[in-house]
Amino acid sequence: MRTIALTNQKGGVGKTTTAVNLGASLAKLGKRVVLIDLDPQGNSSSWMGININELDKSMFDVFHGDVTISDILHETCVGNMWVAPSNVALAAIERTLVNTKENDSILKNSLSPLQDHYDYIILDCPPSLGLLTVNALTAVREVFIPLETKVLALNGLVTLVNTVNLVKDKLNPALEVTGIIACMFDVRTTLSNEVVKRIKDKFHDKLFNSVIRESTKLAECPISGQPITLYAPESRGTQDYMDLAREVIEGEKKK
Amino acid sequence: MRTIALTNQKGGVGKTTTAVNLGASLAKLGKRVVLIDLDPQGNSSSWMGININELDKSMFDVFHGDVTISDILHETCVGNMWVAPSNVALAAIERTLVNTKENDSILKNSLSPLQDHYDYIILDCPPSLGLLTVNALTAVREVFIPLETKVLALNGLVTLVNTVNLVKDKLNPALEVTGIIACMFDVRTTLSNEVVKRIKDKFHDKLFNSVIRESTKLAECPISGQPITLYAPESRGTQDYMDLAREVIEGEKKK
Ligand SMILES: Nc1ncnc2c1ncn2[C@@H]1O[C@H](COP(=O)(O)OP(=O)(O)OP(=O)(O)O)[C@@H](O)[C@H]1O
Ligand SMILES: Nc1ncnc2c1ncn2[C@@H]1O[C@H](COP(=O)(O)OP(=O)(O)OP(=O)(O)O)[C@@H](O)[C@H]1O
Ligand SMILES: [Mg+2]
Ligand SMILES: [Mg+2]
Repeated sequence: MRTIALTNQKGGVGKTTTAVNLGASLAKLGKRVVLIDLDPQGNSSSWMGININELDKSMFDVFHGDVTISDILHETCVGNMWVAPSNVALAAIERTLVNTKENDSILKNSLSPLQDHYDYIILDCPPSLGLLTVNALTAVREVFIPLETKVLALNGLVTLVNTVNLVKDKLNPALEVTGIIACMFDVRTTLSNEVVKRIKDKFHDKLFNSVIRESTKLAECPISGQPITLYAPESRGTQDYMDLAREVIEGEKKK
Repeated sequence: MRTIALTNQKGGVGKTTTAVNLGASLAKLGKRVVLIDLDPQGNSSSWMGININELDKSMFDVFHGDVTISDILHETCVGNMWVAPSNVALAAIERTLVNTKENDSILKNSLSPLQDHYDYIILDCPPSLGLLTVNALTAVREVFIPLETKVLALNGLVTLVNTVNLVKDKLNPALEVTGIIACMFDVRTTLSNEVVKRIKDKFHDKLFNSVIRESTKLAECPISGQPITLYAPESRGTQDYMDLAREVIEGEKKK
């Protein structure tokens, strides 16, 4: 079972869009996928049609040890893909767990029962490096970093890689950045190309070849309740995420 | 003195780009502007050329009552515009101030000494609704909401407006959403137009007429150390932010 945190403290870079659409593409290729929403804004939960204002139990309750992840899994319109949803209650975690001993490993412990039942566990992280993201980094073996192909992308990358290394040292020796995903690639300007080139220079062995291009369909589908693979199966958005999914699956040989 | 929080919990919608470029445009039109960076990622501080890894004193120290905002103001390449910078130390605020009595009003108190010295205080908020944003909302009279003209924009708007109303009720009766700014407007697709139309239907009296269009120059200038008004004075980015600044100044008559 591969456990992957989709992490980038910069806002709006494509974490949620990748969580949902890479997840759905992996499921379409036959993998059993659990998407864990770790953002109190619940974007990936709402995207998949879950009413986050009427959640009986959510990731908040998992963090408090009241339920397991299996207890809160929702089926989705995608065969082989389930969602463990979140809502604003999760924001309180940063405060309520501050004084709990071993508060970084709570999520790690809740992932182990899933071991033999699923192929991919994907964690959609919020735009910050707080307790929720640290829990994600402590719980998984792999980090994928979605990046918007704009100049600010690289500044944040250094801070993020430092945080990953810190968690690796202190809490989770198995942790690796195993992928960087160029998102929202603007085919009309040279800027995107230059940014990808600079990421390649610095992180060539990590950057996926599949680039996710800007596409109106990808911007539209979050309120459709469907991932791009169902909303617009012939679109460039589906092409790009399916290409990425195949590349991710190829990486299984090294694990 | 107008005090304005640039707030939206959604990531990457243009809060920082607006803080820097609206601030610089107001300064170009003769206003004395203080830009307060409230994001531990320090994007607006770095943008204006401040080395956030070597900050002697920052907003963190203001929150701890060790210095005043005046003590930490940096001059910038823009006449009439100063920056009160932040860096990652600020992230600790969410935890260290949790148990402090009246921890929502710390920023409000630190703004009052600035009253007669400046025309505009602009607060660049992080992508969350935590203690830093609540402090911003408690400290100011006005909220401007930058929105990316994509479908997800409207979902988050409801949550944000609810939070503003909550702060207004409990902590700051003078607080008003006085502006919504359509950012990153994509002129090539109909999607942006439809989103603006829907915002207009719901919030017609708040939406600024000036729309900020997508522009490569705006995406490039964050690492130049300059706002768009200096980096590319003839560009559409400068046009749009100068138009917005004039519209904002017109709003002074109602204050
Ligand atoms: N390839 C793309 N083409 C067009 N629009 C996109 C693309 N990828 C993402 N978007 C849109 O850009 C916005 C930001 O994307 P998304 O929400 O996935 O980022 P995020 O990193 O999860 O943001 P946050 O930090 O707020 O969690 C959304 O409106 C999304 O629909
Ligand atoms: N009008 C525009 N045209 C092109 N690029 C833009 C425009 N406005 C913002 N950007 C770019 O989009 C990205 C997100 O913008 P910005 O950092 O201002 O958003 P933010 O709301 O402050 O994000 P965060 O939530 O992470 O603080 C940045 O790379 C920025 O340079
Ligand atoms: Mg997200
Ligand atoms: Mg910002």
